[in-house]
Amino acid sequence: MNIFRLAGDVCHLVAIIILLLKIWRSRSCAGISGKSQVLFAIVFTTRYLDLFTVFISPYNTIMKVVFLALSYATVYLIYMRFRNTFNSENDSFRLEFLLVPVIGLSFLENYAFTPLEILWTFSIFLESVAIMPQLFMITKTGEAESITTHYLFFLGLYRALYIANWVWRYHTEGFFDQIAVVSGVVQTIFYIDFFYLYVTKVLRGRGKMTLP
Amino acid sequence: EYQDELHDEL
Repeated sequence: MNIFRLAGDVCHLVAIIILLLKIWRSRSCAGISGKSQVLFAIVFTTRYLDLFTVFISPYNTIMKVVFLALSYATVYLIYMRFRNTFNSENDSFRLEFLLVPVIGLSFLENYAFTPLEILWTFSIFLESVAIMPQLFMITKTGEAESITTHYLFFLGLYRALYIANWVWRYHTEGFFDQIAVVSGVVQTIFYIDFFYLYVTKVLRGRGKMTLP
Repeated sequence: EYQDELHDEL
């Protein structure tokens, strides 16, 4: 464990909690892509199956359980509790465009051809594109509430900190997880454009982020 | 080499 990874995990947790609180407090999931949240729930489910096979540390186990619980709670709020506020017509990203290539790639490129490893690889590849329905939705409607942009900012920060963590681990431990690093870098690139808009529009004070 | 596919990151 190093400071970048810990900070990255904390940002990830903060992002998820921001989203959950936004939905809970406003009693609305307007502007949130339910599809992205379903993808994140699938990501955590397929990645954390090793909860049943290996024990790494109390921190590792607790965080995994928390991420799983919060991601399912988010999906529940969007599709069950507050489904009448969900803009399904704007959440129109075609998931098969992500799922088919990701499933194919995880069978082709993995560390071992075993069910758990293929599912782990699938989760890594899927996480790298899971935010796309949300970004697509913002592009389609042309705006995002500032709370939604804070969520995206913390999610992007988590990814950037994980890259710092890998640089650190490479130099201190010689650790290099090729699949995670390549997908992680791809994933972080998706946030760069958004970071620019966040800093120039949201932080310079306006309630909503509107696209130029 | 990769060690027994132990994924210690979240």
